[in-house]
Amino acid sequence: TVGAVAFDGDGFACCTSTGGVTFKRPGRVGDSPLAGSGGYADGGAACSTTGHGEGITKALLAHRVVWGCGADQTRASKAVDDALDFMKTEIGSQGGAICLTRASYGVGFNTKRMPWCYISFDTETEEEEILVGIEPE
Amino acid sequence: MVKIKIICHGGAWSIPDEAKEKSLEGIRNAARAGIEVLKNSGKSEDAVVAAVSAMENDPIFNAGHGASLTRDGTVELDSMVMRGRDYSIGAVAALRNVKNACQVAREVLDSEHTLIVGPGASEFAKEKGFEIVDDSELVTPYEKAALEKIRNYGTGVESIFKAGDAHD
Repeated sequence: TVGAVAFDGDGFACCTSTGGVTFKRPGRVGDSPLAGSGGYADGGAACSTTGHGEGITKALLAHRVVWGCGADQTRASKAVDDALDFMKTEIGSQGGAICLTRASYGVGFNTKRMPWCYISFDTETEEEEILVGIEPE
Repeated sequence: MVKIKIICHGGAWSIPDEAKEKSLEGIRNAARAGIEVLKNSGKSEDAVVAAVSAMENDPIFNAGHGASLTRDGTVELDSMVMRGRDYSIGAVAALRNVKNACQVAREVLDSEHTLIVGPGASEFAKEKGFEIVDDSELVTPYEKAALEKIRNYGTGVESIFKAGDAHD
């Protein structure tokens, strides 16, 4: 599964895409195309998820992250961690998520690895920030 | 000060060491593709599709070219796009024979639907002018080997047990 979340200065969007799991039954669909599970976006935040499809759907993981951001724009990272903890303890599923608010970003996963990359760009100063990771720390 | 931004992920799983560098290279390329759309005053829903398309076209990731295979050895793709401004959604599921499922999902976002699945999704893609491709263009040797490994897993365990030198 792959995903992206963007903020264009005015609004958010998310996108998630996957081939599913190897040896899946034809017709088996996980979380990725389901709004609220594989991805969710509203006026204040957006999220894309990855991991155990059935578990993410039960946890409504993407909506849980966006809802967890609430009005506090600095909560993206906490919202991701809280949602993944819920899915792990309540449903026993693992995965990862990325999130953006106007003021912060969130990256979290409780699997071995997840490649992620964050780029922000200040349209006035033209300053660019790039962060990349794949290991848990 | 207006900050435009994008964040991408390449899937959370037990990524083996030998796939690490290519994964990092691919995720950087994807985020770069997305931020360039935003820098050119593009909308966030088009920036995320540009980033995800880059990863769908990169065989290191489990989407598009390089997607996991069904037990029949076929490729069925799932994707969604959501725009926060107006809660618009576009999604496809179990889509066959199209390279970039996220681009088809983006077309659904502009339609009166939110989710189209299976043969209907392929038909919709065809109507929107997407090229219909053969599974062979999406299947990689890595995923073929992964499928075979699982298919033969049962046999492997059986033969080990039969050889009498294993325990539960």
